[in-house]
Amino acid sequence: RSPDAQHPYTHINAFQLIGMSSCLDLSGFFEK
Amino acid sequence: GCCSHRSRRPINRGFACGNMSHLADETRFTVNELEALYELFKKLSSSIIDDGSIHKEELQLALLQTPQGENLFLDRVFDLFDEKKNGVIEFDEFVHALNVFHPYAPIDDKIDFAFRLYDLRQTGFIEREEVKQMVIAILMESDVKLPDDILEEIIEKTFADADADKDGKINKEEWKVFVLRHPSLLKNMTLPYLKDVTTVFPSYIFHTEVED
Repeated sequence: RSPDAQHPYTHINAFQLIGMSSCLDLSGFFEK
Repeated sequence: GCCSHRSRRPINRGFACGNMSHLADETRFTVNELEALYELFKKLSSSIIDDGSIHKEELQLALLQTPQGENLFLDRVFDLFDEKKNGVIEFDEFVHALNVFHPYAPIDDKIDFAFRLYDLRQTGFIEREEVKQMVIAILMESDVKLPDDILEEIIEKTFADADADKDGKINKEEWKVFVLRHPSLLKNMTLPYLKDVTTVFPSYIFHTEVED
């Protein structure tokens, strides 16, 4: 894999991805 | 306190006044705020079965807009809220957990809660396999397909950053250092709504009236 063909996700931290789960966003309690 | 309130309707609170002031003593919430949170709790706990407790399906309905399906993260959130491990979330458990999400709650409590959330098997470590399992779960939840080598690369880099002693698992101390370096990872651990929950749930006003 050449550097300019890097996947956009490779710079993402695993926990950044995990934190995107709707279940981990409790502000859902306060919204309709 | 809530005991000075009088309601024109028959009193049907499922939570006694004494318990409210006890909860206020052990959390950041005032009795008024707890009453507002009780409105939220009633809404959540009656969405499927109106029995005064939040069932897993009700938590799922609130967070995912559907009561069906399996979700790893939902299971973890539910387990952490369900302190008594009796399969439902009661009001005091709901308040204890939300207390951690208060904007003024100590950062250490937030760090600890997030650690327990991600320590799927409760071994005291966030293991590589667990991180992989969670990444796969979020990719499924968001319908994103990622080639295996990219997935491995993400996990590799994350562990290179977080696993200071290179033993293949993240202990609590490493976790703390890691999230303090990447504070955005704790973003979900703070709910700004909790700072003025009485305005978010103004229905409180209709339920309680101060005596003349």
